[in-house]
Amino acid sequence: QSPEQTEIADRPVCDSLNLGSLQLVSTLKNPSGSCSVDVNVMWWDEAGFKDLCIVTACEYVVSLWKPADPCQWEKIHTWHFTEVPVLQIIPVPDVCNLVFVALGNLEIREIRALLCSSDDKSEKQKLLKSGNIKAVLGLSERRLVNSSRALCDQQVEVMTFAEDGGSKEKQFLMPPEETILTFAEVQGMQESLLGTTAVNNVVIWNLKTGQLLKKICIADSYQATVCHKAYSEAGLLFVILSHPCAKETESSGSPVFQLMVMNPKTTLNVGVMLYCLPPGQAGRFLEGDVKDHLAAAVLTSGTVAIWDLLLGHCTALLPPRSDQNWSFVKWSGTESHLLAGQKDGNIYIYHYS
Amino acid sequence: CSKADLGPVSLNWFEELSSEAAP
Repeated sequence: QSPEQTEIADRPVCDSLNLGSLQLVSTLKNPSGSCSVDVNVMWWDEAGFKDLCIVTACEYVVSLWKPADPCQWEKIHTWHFTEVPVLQIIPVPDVCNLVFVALGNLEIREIRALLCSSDDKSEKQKLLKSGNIKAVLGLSERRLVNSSRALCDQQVEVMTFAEDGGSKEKQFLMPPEETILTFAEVQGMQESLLGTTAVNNVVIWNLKTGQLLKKICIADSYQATVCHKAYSEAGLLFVILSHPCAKETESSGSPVFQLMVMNPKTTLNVGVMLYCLPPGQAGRFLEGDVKDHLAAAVLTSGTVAIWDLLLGHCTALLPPRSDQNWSFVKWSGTESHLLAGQKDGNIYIYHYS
Repeated sequence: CSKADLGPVSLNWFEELSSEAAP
């Protein structure tokens, strides 16, 4: 694959120092052409060699790709599903040789662990949870949190996993009254967990005791907020939110991500910074990923936009490739690689610098 | 905005909220 340079066009807002660039380094071609839904990276140990592998998810197939020759990827395992389609891959930090996926149509109906038998290396899957699942997140220390609804009751459950993908331990967290939309870990605080809710509250739990510590109302913010990252500094809680329902304003353009700061003690909070699209770019947040100080989003226009959260502005744009809109983006675990996928199942790996 | 707009801050907010919250 010949490297290709994709740089931001000549736009006033980004016409400054510190422009980012994206260089295509590798492609994963999907011969089946079935609809692609997600991608992620994970560690996989095959015959004693631990590699950072790529997991791709199409509607009814999940595949694991191992690095082969330079810039080439070899498919080594495939799991098939017949009844319920795959919705997303659930990355769980610190886990090797275990893939977690959420299956369902519009909402999650099942969470499954995918693994290989240690005897004959054949692909296996284990059903971990079924029901009306609203939100799920992989946590550090081999844990996975999910919220589900049965009749009027909401259940928030943390599962801890054994090596074979089985659920070793279950713990319940005190649920808020309103439906949880997303979860987020607080960096460096393994015992704390955040959730965003359907009525725009941010809730904080103690994962060790299951206590619901605080409910913080961010009602002045936009609806359907997703929390991508959270960290605590100087007694304050900083969160990076995305706003799928945000509308363009004359003063600041189209906001895609927002940095908010909240005082967990008083629940007072305020927006610190809006990360907007450069002038001339249209579209709202569709899907995205935040890692360290980099945020990437697929916009409704089909373009991928990247922000440096420290610089505070958009640093790169990746327009639709071969007339096909982008469907999803993920940062890889190392060296600022961006995985961008299209509906036809092809995944493109870019190096961001 | 200034930090003062957010009210009194505690570096041990997590421990303090855990001791105040319902078990």
